Amino acid sequence: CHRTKVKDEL
Amino acid sequence: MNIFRLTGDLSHLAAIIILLLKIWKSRSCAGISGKSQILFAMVFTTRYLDLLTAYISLYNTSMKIIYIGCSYATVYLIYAKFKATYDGNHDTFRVEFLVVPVGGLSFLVNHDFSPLEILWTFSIYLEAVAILPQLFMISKTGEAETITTHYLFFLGLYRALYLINWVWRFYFEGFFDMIAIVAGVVQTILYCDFFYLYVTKVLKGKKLSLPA
Repeated sequence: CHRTKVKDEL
Repeated sequence: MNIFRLTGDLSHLAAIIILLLKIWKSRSCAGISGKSQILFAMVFTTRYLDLLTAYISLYNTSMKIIYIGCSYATVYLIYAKFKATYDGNHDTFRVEFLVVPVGGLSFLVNHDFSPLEILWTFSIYLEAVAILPQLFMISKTGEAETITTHYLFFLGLYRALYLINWVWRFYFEGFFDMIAIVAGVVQTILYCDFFYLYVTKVLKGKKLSLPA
């Protein structure tokens, strides 16, 4: 499952 | 950062400020579910623990601090300062029916079995359903003050805008986060019935009241 390493969303 | 994400964040901020101002100006939290507000405070606390571990941007850090601060201030106003006006008799949703399954699910379905990641997942799942005590309270009393409906509208609008943001990010950045998307869709669906009432009643100048 694809995901970003950094969670930039609130 | 695209326009949908930014307006989503601002809409979320508007909702939080509207609620705080409504309570502060009227010196009353009548019609507001304290349970939903405690759940939102839990959502922000468990999600923004990364304030301590990662720096993303000044915007990101300041918004997180504002969200957390406002949500604790709201809980304080309801349960301490204006406690006498809190309508606990109508705020009877059993929050353990939300928190326990959501806690279990965040252990089972997550991106990574680590404490911070599980807490982040918990906050995403919990946010999806945190408004239920408030909606339950409105369905129980059969009505809501107009200002409360504006609060709910902006809260729902925020999630709807985030959905568009995720479509955008998928097409232009190849980014998607299945946990956030599924929870976001569930959350937005919960607001649909309310959106319908908001458009057909509140925007036409009528008070939101449900048929007995």
